[in-house]
Amino acid sequence: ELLQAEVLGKHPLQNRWALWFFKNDKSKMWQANLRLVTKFSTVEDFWALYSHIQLASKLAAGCDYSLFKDGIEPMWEDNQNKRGGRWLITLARQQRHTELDRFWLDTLLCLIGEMFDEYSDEVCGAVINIRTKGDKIAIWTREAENREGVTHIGRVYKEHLGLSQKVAIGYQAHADTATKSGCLGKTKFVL
Amino acid sequence: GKKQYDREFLLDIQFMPACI
Repeated sequence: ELLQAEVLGKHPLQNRWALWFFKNDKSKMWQANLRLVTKFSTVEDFWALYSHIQLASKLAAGCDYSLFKDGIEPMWEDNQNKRGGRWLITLARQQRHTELDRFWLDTLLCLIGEMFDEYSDEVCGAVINIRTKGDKIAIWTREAENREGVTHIGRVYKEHLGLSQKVAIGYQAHADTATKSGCLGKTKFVL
Repeated sequence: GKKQYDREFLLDIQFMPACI
């Protein structure tokens, strides 16, 4: 695959990535609404895909995009996700039209560019949720107890998004989010 | 040996023919 990419003059990525799309059809089970769109493993194929899909800010409420390493499904229950967690960015409603698409694109670039250095292997993927009450973007990592790795990823992510020091982001373990009551999630780390 | 790309490089090639 690497040779093929190079022969074609494309830039190979460290990982093959899978883009998923979720549309909330209440007449179906949750998993039936989650669809694999396609997979890619070069920079050029990423851009070809990105330029062909709808911007996140134009999706209907209840939709999600997810980008995960090949072999990892975008759900807590996946073996590679279940001990992990996520750095969560919650946006105000007005940010959908000003910053959402930029934040999501920067998130995707962090992933495919392996911008978390030696901790890039800890990254599983990223999810964007389009919701009426406020959109959310999250980077998912594989091991919530890996403080060093999780905080490095959070620090680099926050820097790449250009969030000011006054804006706090929190990391939640999936195990805690799955058992939470109401809308209060337990935050393991804050930056 | 890890394949890393920075943001500027990735954005620079967004509209190259092979990407469209």
